[in-house]
Amino acid sequence: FLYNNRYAGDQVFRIHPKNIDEVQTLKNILGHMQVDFWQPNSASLICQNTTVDVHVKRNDTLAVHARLQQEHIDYGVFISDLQEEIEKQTGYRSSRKRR
Amino acid sequence: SEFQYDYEVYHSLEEIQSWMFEINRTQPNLVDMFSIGKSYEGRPLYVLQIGKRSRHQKKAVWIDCGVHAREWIGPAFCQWFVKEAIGSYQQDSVMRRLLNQLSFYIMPVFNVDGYHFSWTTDRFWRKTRSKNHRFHCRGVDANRNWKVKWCAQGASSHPCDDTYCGPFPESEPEVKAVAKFLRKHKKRIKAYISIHAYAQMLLYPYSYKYATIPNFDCVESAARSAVTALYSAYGLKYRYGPASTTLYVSSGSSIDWAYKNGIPYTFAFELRDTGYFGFLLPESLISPTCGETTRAVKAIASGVLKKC
Repeated sequence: FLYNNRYAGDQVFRIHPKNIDEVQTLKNILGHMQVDFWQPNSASLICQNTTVDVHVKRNDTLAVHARLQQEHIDYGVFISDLQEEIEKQTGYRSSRKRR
Repeated sequence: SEFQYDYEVYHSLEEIQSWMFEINRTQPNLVDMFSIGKSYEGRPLYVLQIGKRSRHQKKAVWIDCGVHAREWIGPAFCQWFVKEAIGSYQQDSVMRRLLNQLSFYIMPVFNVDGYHFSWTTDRFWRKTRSKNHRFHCRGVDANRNWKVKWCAQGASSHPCDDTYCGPFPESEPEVKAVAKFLRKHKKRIKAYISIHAYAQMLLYPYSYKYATIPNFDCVESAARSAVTALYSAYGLKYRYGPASTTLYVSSGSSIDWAYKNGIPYTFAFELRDTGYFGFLLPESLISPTCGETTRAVKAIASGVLKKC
């Protein structure tokens, strides 16, 4: 496995906070976890009516799903297994090189 | 040779540096290669100068890629642009005019340590790799470390954050080296372009405040031409405008610093996509992404040669 399989089960969430309350709640939820912000680059830059993409470690994915559902915040999972995506990209590269 | 180089795959730092040496060796009429300093971990910071040699001082355009390590499409674009510039010099009259009248300074990998780390250890690493004396967290955001409204809104003073501004402005040797080079050549450099991902946007100053830049009309017009040229390739619509209002407020950015230091056209591209793949943009999209971006950069460079 690439990168020692460190991303197995990690997910990328896309979240849509619709108002100030949801922005604040989201900052609270994500601020207490070791999430990797993809867009925007940090919790402080989250605004209403913009999309938030975060990479969540496998141990935290269930908790994030639960909290977002509990708070009725609109979200989806963009990448369901990050390791799989990384392997796919590199597998494709290897096959091209062989060819 | 460079003709067998595969521009449609992502390359490691070692491969990119070998490619730079090869391009420099095989294209002596159009290419010059030099180092502007060393990274925190001691790697050379290479720049390619592309353009027809001239006795008089030509206007210049600076392009940097790979400021943020995980944005792999950036270095892929810089390599693509060099290939296009050299390869189309004979056939494309626009490119020929650009290379005859301008010098392009191209830095394919700005954050060399971070890029290497993203290949070997952490695919999603963003910052440089400098050590902090008080915290175990490493690295500084190389796009928050410039001496312009340093470490204010949109930057973090905490070393463990991804937007950490560093202990002081230009604390990172990579930023310091580029700033020194740009300061030295600022009379000639008319455009500064920094390549990032992802959001599909073309941004210009200011990043740190909502005010309008003095030469807004010229810059806005150049941005409009660039996104129109980009659209003409594959029909992709880029948003464009001041970084503060189009993306978000951030301080200590390179475009604000370059603008403040007298470079009239400064832009940051946020390349594909809008999040479907995010930083894992498939290699099959390198060609369309770089092709359309090349058109946009050519439009900006053409704008530099016009009076506004």
